[in-house]
Amino acid sequence: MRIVAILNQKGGVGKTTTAVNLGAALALAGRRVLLVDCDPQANLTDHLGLDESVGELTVYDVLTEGVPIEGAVLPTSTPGLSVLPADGDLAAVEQELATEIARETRLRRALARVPADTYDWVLIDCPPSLGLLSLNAMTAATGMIVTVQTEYFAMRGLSQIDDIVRMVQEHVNPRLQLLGILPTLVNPVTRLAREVMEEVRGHYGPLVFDTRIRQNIRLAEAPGHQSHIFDYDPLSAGAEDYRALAVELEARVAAA
Amino acid sequence: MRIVAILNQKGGVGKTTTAVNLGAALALAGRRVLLVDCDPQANLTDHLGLDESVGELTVYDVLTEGVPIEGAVLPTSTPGLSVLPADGDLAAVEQELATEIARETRLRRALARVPADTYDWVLIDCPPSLGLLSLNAMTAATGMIVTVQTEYFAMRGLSQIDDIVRMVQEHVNPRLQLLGILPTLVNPVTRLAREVMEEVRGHYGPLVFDTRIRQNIRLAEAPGHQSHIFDYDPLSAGAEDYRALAVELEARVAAA
Ligand SMILES: Nc1ncnc2c1ncn2[C@@H]1O[C@H](COP(=O)(O)OP(=O)(O)OP(=O)(O)O)[C@@H](O)[C@H]1O
Ligand SMILES: Nc1ncnc2c1ncn2[C@@H]1O[C@H](COP(=O)(O)OP(=O)(O)OP(=O)(O)O)[C@@H](O)[C@H]1O
Ligand SMILES: [Mg+2]
Ligand SMILES: [Mg+2]
Repeated sequence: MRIVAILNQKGGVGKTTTAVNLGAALALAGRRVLLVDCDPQANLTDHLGLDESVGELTVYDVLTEGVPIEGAVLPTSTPGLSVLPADGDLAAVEQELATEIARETRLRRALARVPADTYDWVLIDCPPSLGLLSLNAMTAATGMIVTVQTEYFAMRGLSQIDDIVRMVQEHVNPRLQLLGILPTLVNPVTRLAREVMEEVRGHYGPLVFDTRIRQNIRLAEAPGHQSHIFDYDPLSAGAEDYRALAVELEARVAAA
Repeated sequence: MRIVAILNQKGGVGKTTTAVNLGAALALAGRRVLLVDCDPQANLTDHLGLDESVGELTVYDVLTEGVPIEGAVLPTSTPGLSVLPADGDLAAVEQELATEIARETRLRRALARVPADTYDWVLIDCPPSLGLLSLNAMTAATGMIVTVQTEYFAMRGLSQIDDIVRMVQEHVNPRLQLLGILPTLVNPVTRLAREVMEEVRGHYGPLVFDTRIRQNIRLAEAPGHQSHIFDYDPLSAGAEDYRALAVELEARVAAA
């Protein structure tokens, strides 16, 4: 079971879009995938039209009450693709766990109780902050993918991520591995995108995925239809890019 | 002194870009403007190239130690445009003030101690969350502008904002007024943008600004040059839109 946190504290850089569509690509390739929505804004849950079917139990109950993950997981219309949903309650997690013991290992312990061969991939969608929820994701994860919109601010946030990864590796999760940097919302023709790509590659070299997720309006339209890109427009550039990413990711972990 | 919080808990919807460029437009029109960076990621401070000149004192010290705002304010190269900067320390504010009294009125009290005719406008850049920092901004503010990227998720977040504005008005700040909804990152030719605009207008009617901030790569390039749009490319569509917004905003508050 590979557990991957999708991270960047900068807002709006394609974390949720990546979690949903990379997850769907892996599921359509025959893998069993669990998407964990770790954002109180619950965009992932909403993206797949599950906000209405969210019952009593969400990832909030898993983190605060130790409810087993299986009790809260929802299926999607795609075989092999399941969601551990979020809702607004999750906003309270930081305060509620502020004085608790082992606040950062709750997600890890919950995932550890899931039978080992239930899922091939667990993808965790993180909020735009480096708080307790992102920390739980990084503590639980075997690997992480950092999405970087090829513009100024998203690139600037990378050094802060380096620091926090090192801290997590030293103190709570030595097996956490940076699987790759994923360029997102790439407009291939602009000088800005090229300059940011050069700077990111200069710093991270081979860690940068060859796959770049190009700007493609279909990816922005899909959530309005409660769908991932493969249900909404399987011939789009967005579908092509996320399919390629799934292939590259599996090759990368197989080689590791 | 008009105090305006620039808000939306959704990430990457043009809050910082609006705070900087609306502020610059007002300053270039002769107003005295203070930009308050309320985001631990300090994008606003960075946008104007001030991250290096940030001294010992930032908005963090104002909020936690009661340091006077004047002690931390930095000038910019634009006359009439000043910045109360942030740095990474601000990330700790939520925990540090977790058990303190009057945690949400700290920014308001700090601004109340600034001599009444020091600034014409105070614009507060908020982080992508509805936590203690955004709450301080909404408690201190006389008005708020909600930036809405004309795509699915930013629009979905609006109902949550309605609730929290009502709560702030009822409990801590009856004078808080929604000044307007600002469509941002608008690609005028896409159906998605049109559909989101229709839905937002259907809900908010005349509250939606006539000015729309169009997608314009110059706005994304400007921070790489440590500049606002009027220094970077004053003839661009981005400059045109933010200039128009400043005019519309002043007309709106004059009429109120
Ligand atoms: N490659 C793309 N092409 C076009 N639009 C995209 C692409 N990727 C994401 N989007 C759109 O851009 C916006 C931001 O993306 P998304 O919500 O996935 O980012 P995020 O990092 O999860 O944001 P947050 O930090 O708020 O959680 C959304 O409206 C989404 O639909
Ligand atoms: N109208 C525009 N045209 C082109 N690019 C833009 C426009 N407005 C903002 N951008 C770019 O889009 C990205 C997101 O904008 P910005 O950082 O201002 O949003 P934000 O809401 O402050 O994000 P966060 O929630 O992370 O604080 C930035 O890279 C910015 O330079
Ligand atoms: Mg997201
Ligand atoms: Mg910002």
